[in-house]
Amino acid sequence: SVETFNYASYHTLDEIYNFMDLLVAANPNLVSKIQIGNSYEGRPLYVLKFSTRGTKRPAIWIDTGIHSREWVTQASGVWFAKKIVDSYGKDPSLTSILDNLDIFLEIVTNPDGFAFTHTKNRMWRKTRSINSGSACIGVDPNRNWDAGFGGSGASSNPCSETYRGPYANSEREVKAIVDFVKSHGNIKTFISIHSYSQLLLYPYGYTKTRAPDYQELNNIAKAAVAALSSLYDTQYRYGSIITTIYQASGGTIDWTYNQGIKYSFTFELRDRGRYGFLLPANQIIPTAEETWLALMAIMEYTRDHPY
Amino acid sequence: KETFVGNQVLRIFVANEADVEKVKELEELQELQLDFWRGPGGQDVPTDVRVPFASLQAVKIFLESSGIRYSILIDDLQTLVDEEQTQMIRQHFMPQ
Repeated sequence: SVETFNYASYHTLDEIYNFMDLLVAANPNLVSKIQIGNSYEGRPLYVLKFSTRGTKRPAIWIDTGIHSREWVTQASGVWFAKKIVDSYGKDPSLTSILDNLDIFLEIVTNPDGFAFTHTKNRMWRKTRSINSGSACIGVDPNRNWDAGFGGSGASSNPCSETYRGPYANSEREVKAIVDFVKSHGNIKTFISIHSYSQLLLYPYGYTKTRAPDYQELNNIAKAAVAALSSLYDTQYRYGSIITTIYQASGGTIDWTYNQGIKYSFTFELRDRGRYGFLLPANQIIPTAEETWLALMAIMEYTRDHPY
Repeated sequence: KETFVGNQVLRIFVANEADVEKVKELEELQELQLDFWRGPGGQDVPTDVRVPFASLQAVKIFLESSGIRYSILIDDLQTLVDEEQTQMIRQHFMPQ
């Protein structure tokens, strides 16, 4: 059950998908599961929808696990899902957020890659699509979006870990989100979660040009990082992608921002400098807990500053 | 199942733009089969790179001869992967 599920352990894709079903069954009036497409290898792409009303409302999108080897992100996504159902009706702030906005949560954004990390190659990052004319498999789904696609900070070599793909949205896992975001049309906040550099980033990654909402995004990030650090004193940096970490074209939140989703952020969760993608399982819950505080700060801002 | 025996993860600290360019050169050398976990970026964020055992000497010599500072973030990646696997199995057989 969702009560006995071990949130302090890493889980396989099947276990996470079973967890989603359990969560929906236990909270039918709050949570539903939507399939937004299929992966390259035919696995369903599921999104959990947290909503207190039937009508379409402004929404917050959160995704984890687009880079499959970043296991702490999928594990945190599971924890967030449980936290939302536990908090609704008890935590006044989360309750008021859900009374005004829907939350969409895609826990395993790259299921083919995630399954591959459990069976064949723990360090797999990309999708599992076959590249025509190359023996190398997969595309970096965080270089495959239609925002500066093909520019600096992405590779044209299919054997590279940052291979951008043959064209924007070539990856089904990316296209499914693009289609969903466009068809929904009222997503106000988009948060894409990665690991492990302890950063909270906002657009842009493909250009040094400042985002028009730079100052506001910077203020939100500052507040969110302060909330995060208040729990375990984990030190985060924040800023635009290109100035804070490195140039990256074709990135997720550059596309969402250009699509009109003003509150577009991407996280790099904790590592503390020792483990990279192999963060020990005993750090899953502390990571999720501190990240939740930052997520709440961003979601509260969204609720209080509609546009 | 791919193993990572003898693979190390190096943390590279660049001091200037010339160092960044050198690390980018390294990234272009496909025969080394390097897996850049992070970067190469700017001076504020270190670059982390997984180096297969067969490429370790070449990479370390390249960095040292270029005067670029680095440290070993993960000494043997497979050991950590094994620990993770053991922990997952143990968790599955323990009462919650």
